[in-house]
Amino acid sequence: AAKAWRDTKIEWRPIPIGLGIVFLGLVQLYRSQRDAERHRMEESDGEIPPPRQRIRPSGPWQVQVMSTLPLKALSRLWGRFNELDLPGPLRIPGFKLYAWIFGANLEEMAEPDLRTYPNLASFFYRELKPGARPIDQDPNAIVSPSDGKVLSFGMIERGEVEQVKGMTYSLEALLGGASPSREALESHGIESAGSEANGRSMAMDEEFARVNGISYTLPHLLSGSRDRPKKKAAMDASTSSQETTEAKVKADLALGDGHPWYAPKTSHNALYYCVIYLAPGDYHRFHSPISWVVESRRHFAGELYSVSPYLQRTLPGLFVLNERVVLLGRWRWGFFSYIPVGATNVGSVKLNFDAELRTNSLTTDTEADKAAAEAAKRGEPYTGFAEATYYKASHALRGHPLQRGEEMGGFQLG
Amino acid sequence: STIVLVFEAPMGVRKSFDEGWGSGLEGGWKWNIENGQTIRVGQALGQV
Repeated sequence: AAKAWRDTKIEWRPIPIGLGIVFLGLVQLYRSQRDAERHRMEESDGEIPPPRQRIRPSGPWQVQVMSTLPLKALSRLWGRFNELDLPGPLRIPGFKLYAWIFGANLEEMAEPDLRTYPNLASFFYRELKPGARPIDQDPNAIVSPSDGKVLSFGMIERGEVEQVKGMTYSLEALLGGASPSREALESHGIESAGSEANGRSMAMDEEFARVNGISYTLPHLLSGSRDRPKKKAAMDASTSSQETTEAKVKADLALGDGHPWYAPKTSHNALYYCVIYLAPGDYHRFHSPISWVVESRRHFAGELYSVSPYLQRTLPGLFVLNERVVLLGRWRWGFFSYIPVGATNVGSVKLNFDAELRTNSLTTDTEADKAAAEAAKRGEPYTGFAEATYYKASHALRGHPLQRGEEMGGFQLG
Repeated sequence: STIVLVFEAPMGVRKSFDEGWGSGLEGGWKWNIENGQTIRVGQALGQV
């Protein structure tokens, strides 16, 4: 060994870039996990709250392996990695390569100069040229909220939504059950959807917030800031714009055969569903499919499995496991819900009208863990979501109004 | 990423005998899409 050590020629070679990235990624993962643990310790005064009981999904070995990975930590790491600014000379070839691999159309981007996108995250969240996506003019149509591929659609029977190829899950598991807040409203003779909005009062708003421990109202929602009164000019502009939107939504909802927008449910109505998959090369902002009023949103801080068509076929109940934002509201014909589901590479769901929402966040996960622990102490089941209401966004409509085709938010990397 | 829509819409009413029973429902929700179809923002998924 001594002879070999003396006589062997040492030759230095650079580490391959891929191996280097993997190594740096593992170091960063270790650091983020360590920070997460420290954060939990600080939040709980030294006592680590028990993590939420993770549901181990059934499925083939690929799913079993995936279920052992820290998917949310990987997703956050992926997000941070993609926020690193690229050197100027690499931007054009880098983004062109990405577009070629994933089939992104560079011709329709609002900002065609690729050098202006500092990193992949900003390129991924690109805007389109005005008029690049014409909205169907039929007032009775529901339009596609995003670019993508239709994975499944149909009528909901026996309260079950079909995933793909016959996999089903219950609607209650997807949207969450009736919350105490909704029950409280209904106990006061106020229905949550399809009812006359003007009958609800400010006092009921306050009661709503008090009754439900996990719900809260968003008083300055439209300005996107808690210190709205300090920004009077912005507030006035926002209020005016809001009034215009309300008027347009009211006009849209009243179109057609004279039925009021709050028409009661009838036995002739049914529930329908549609699942749209956005591929990595697609435009990742999403829009309102109809004119409607969003009453509340529920944030389920679940896991972040991939939502590729393969996994949707393979992993039963995928949407029930993944982190998702459920927007509940009403449209001309009654109930309407809109559910952006996160995935490993795109864990962050952004809503333009909800500055409070934080998805794929360590803080949110810790809060969910604490809520689960507190529910367990009380001997109650953990509902699995945090709910916010938009009732104060518009006193007339009792929710946040959205017009057909209006940009609502999007999916961001990590 | 994925978007799931769940919504209430009219099923429509069955046509009367004179109009031809068995010819489906009238005035209800109708889909304009197919499974696996590529769609774009603003394209109609269906209509009432």
